[in-house]
Amino acid sequence: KDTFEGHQVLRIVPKNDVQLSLIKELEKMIEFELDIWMGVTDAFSPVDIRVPSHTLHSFKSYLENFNINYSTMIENLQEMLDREQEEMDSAAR
Amino acid sequence: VGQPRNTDSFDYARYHPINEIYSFQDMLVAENPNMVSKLVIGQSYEGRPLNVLKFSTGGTNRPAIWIDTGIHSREWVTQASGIWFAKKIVKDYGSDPALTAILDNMDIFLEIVTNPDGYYFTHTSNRMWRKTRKPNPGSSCIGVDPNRNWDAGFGGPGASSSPCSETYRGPRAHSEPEVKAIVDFVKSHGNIKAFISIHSYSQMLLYPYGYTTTPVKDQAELHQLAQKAISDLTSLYGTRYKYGSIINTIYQASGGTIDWTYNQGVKYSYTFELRDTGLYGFLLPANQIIPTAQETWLALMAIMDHTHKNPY
Repeated sequence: KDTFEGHQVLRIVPKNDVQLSLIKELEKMIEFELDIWMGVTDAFSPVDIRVPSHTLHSFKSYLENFNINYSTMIENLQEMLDREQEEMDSAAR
Repeated sequence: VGQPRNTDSFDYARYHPINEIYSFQDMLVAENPNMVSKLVIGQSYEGRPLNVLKFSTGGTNRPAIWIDTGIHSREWVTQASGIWFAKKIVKDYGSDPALTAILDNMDIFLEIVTNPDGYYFTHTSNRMWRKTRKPNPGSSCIGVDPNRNWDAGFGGPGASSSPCSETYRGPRAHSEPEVKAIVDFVKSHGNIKAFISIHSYSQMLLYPYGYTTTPVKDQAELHQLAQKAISDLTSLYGTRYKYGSIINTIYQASGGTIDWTYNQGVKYSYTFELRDTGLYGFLLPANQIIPTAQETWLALMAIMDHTHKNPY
């Protein structure tokens, strides 16, 4: 079973068209192994991206280099998945 | 142990594995033999049945409304909402005048698990799986995005040609059996008047097109109806939605489901993106299932009612 220990989901809100195009470029940058949960639409609309733990540091540095603000929507994805599974199991019982 | 004996004791406020959804469908058919039947419109790549519930009060090849949920397997709130809609239809027929009028004149088709292989995979191996499960020759990456696999601007911008991408369009239009089954069904039925494809999560109601900026010829009517549907949806819990054409509201996406259905002549073609609390993404807690389904139902009713009252 695939696990997602340490994966984070970051929420990025582009504040102008420059940031918008920088974030659009991210979708093509395979080295970060990003999983786009909610894609780029327009400035001020959130973009949610799952980032694996092993690229998290470099990805955050990339955002910070371009002064792109982000918040952490999900701190540790696996913890949430474990909670979801526990909830399903206990409801089934 | 723990298995519901009927659809009244089914737990609508939790997520269910695929075998429980199959059992739910069979129970609903058994309990409502005069209204609900199960059609198997094809098989998934891994051989699972593509079940469609047909809600009908009689007639032959009546004008019909299609609803599908779960084409992107990880969007669990959509399959869970589909289950709730199925029960809601049988519960409200005969007591809700609008739904009763619709079902007295039209059929409703509901495909709850549109991508069964993907859904099974999300429960057993990878909760984050979105695509189908067919291998791609020459690549180690599996699956196709079934919402980029339709013959509407197929291969254009807004879909990927790389099998490893989450938006991989597939080798050719309708290459995925899960997509082809719906294509064949819509064509052979020939009397589908509304087609609603349900996704999550960014709180939007969208109409065609996604592959071109050219507006559809019914844009004014579709926009007005979207406004009414969202106003009804918002009235329940205050959930705010955006609405508009796919390309203007989100981004360019080619090979999309409702672009194809619209081009086939299904005027009322819409796609939903359900509730987003801003905290969980695809992991929407199970206690959000019923509120999500309830508010979405109001919008669905607006679209179905308009379709019924505006025959074409």
